[in-house]
Amino acid sequence: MNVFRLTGDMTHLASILVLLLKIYATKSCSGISLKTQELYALVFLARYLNLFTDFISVYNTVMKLVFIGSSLAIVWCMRMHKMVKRSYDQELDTFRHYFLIAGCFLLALLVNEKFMFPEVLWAFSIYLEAVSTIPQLVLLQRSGNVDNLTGQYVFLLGAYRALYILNWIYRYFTEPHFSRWIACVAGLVQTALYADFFYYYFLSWKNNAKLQLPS
Amino acid sequence: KEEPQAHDEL
Repeated sequence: MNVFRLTGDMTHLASILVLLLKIYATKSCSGISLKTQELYALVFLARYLNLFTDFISVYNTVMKLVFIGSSLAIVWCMRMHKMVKRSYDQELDTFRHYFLIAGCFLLALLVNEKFMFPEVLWAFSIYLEAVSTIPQLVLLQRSGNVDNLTGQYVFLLGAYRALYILNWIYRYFTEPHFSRWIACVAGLVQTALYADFFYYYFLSWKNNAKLQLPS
Repeated sequence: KEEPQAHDEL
């Protein structure tokens, strides 16, 4: 464990807490893409299958349970909770994320560390996470004004993978046989997708203005 | 191919 990875995990946890806070405090999920939440739940379920087979550390197990639990709770909330689901921007959240799932699964069948079921699923979860934020970014562009908590949620979600890239660079130089090129390339793509969001987020912070994404 | 490393990251 290094400071980049720990900070990255904490940033990821913070993004989930901010999202839970927004949904719980405002009883609204306006500006949040249900499709991105569903993709993330799928990412965690596909990636953490080894939850009960390979024990790595208490921290690792606890965080996996938190990520799986929170992502399923958010999807449930946005689908079932009568107050919350009323504020869901259904007509704006129309990105066909099933294509993302199919594409990532095909890619995982072709490009993986070892052609075994757990490895293919792991690669699938890595590729899917890289593109899972697309419905959310599309929704933000369509909905124009972004409320603070939603903006902070998306910012933290993007920042965590940028910190993971620093972690992979650090591990590459400090661990002899470290090679995570699948996660690293996917992580670079994932972070690059946030580039223009980071730019407008920085502008809104610098000018102390409302976050506006050009539609 | 060497055994894939255990995925110790989240």
